[in-house]
Amino acid sequence: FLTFEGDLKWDHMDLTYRVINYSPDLDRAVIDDAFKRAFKVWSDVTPLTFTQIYSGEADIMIMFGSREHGDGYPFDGKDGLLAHAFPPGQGIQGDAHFDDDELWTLGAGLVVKTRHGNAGGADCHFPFVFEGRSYSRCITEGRTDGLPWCATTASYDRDKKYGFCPSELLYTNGGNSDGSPCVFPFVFDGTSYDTCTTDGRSDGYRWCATTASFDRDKKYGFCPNRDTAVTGGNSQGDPCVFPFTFLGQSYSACTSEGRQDGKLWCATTSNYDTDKKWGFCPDRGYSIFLVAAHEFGHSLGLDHSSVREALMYPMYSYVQDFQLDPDDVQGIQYLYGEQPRRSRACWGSRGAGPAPSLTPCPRSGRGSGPEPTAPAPVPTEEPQPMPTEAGSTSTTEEEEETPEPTSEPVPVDPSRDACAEKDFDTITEINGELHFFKDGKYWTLSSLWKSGIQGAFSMADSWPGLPAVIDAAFQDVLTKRIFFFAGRQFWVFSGKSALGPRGIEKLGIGKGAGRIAGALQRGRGKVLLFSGESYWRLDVKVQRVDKGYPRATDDVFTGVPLDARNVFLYQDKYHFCRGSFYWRMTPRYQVDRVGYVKYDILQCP
Amino acid sequence: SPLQSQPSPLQSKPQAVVTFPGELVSMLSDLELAEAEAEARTGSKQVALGKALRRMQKQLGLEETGQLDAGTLEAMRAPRCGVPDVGT
Repeated sequence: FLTFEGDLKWDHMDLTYRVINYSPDLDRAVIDDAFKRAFKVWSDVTPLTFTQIYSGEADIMIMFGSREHGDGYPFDGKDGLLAHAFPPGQGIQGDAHFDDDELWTLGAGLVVKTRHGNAGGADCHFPFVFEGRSYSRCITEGRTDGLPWCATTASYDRDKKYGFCPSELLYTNGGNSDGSPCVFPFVFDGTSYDTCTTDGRSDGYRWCATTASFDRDKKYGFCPNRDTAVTGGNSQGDPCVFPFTFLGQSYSACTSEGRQDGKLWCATTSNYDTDKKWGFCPDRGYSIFLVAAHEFGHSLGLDHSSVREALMYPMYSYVQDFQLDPDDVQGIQYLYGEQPRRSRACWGSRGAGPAPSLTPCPRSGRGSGPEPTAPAPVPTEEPQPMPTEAGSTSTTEEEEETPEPTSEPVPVDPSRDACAEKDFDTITEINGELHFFKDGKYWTLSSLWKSGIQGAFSMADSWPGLPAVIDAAFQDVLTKRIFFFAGRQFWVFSGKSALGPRGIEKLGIGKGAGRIAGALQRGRGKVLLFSGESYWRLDVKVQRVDKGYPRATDDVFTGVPLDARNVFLYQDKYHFCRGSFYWRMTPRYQVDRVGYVKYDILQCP
Repeated sequence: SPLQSQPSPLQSKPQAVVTFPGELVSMLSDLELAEAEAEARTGSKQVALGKALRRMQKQLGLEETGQLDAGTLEAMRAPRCGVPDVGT
């Protein structure tokens, strides 16, 4: 994760927000609910609270706009940029803006919430059957007043459940008419209008008068988008007009004719050939909940993350069952600390539904709020092989390549739960199984057998003579011997036979180095040993570090904690642990995941 | 039961491609577009696109090829947040 330069953050925890205006794409209640859930994403893992206010200046002012909307950072029409937000601070700082040239949905297509009728405001059910015909949009059939309606179950014929769809004939948003419907025709600036219009405005929003004369009464409201409203094109927000004529042919549904990209479009007048008015038909749209949760992350002080699964990754992708990534949790807890309440609700809510469904969510907000990591990684060079030190010798025991067979360990204390451990002295992979060492005990986890955590086993039984607390261990991939490190001493085990302890200065590691935090096997015969902010490359065969070392860890392993407690190779990726968390790095030195040791690696419940 | 009719070959008709008003259509290739953008910003054709691409690829967790490869183009075309990844 990244924070903004200077770690900009709010100086109080009880934040307020205000929604200045609403998108015509969604019912106001749906938008309010999405914003509420988006804030809850963050309040669930921090001490922050969010309160909506309806007047005055809030910490976070939220608005919809398009193109240049007053802040000097214009949006770009449909698609592309979706929204932006400013880091914490006074004035425009902290505010979040959403591009209203997008189609805002809950990410999976139009959500048409009904009003009135007999379905209690339920969403339309598309398709639905009316008088034996199937419909996938709101219709005016069966009515004489022109009000669009839909069934809220699969069959109106069977269930008779219905409601009215968004329409300017039913209500308006905002303005100064308390939601009154449009009155058609109305007069504006001496001209008569019988549809909503954008005339007189520079922001593209469609409006109407709510009396017969705007010129006289100055009463107006904004038109809600119909379910057939188009995006883009040259008549944003206008509904499709069916049937329409295109190149002399009549069309009663959206079509991709005339286009090479396959996108569906429609005319917004009855004749494209004469009027040239058109737009794209509704697609899945963008989830206002997901985008808002991301933007509010900025409003709280988080910059973009390079972790693709993180909410703060800059690109949009729809996920149905949203869950905050540990990278996001770490970022926000770095700024504001942990959620103090132990019995907090989980945010594992569905991104696609307006009502949150809280589910148990064991990964939420645990951990100790680690220190920030280094800045975003910059390209580094692959460590180059260096010639080994001349005159290095090998001992006979180091040539041994056949380890003694080891007997299967027997758990000495099955009741001792690895998941109850705060951290581990050492984590390393031995014989394909991850081993977690702590205070004379160890547990194993096999990714192959899916048998879960095994143990606790006694270190003394398996590797007699080792101290109870070891700092690092690794298995030589060639000889299968296991190297253990504790303080400035190390042991080499072949089965249960040990050589050692010997001082790590014998390996060529100077007195300035403290404990060895971990090891990464680098191909055959080479192992990187980490200590402090440096690492050495060990030639395992000659048991001597190569020339040119130590090197600064940050030069190559950029973006991982430099004070990692454990460093190990697992499933061909580098893992650096600190506190409850691990940073996973690809062989190309990109941090591709930050997660919990217990929940993601140990699979603790 | 449904009639078991033989499928008939689709009547292919010439596809008319229309330039829709209000739609931005670029005739430039991806590389030309990127270079034109860089030139417009720097006033110079001597721009190190590869270096900039690597930096962006690293920032976005992509493979660092320094090329306008498929993954990079996909990321560039993806809908995204308008907060800049790198200041200035």
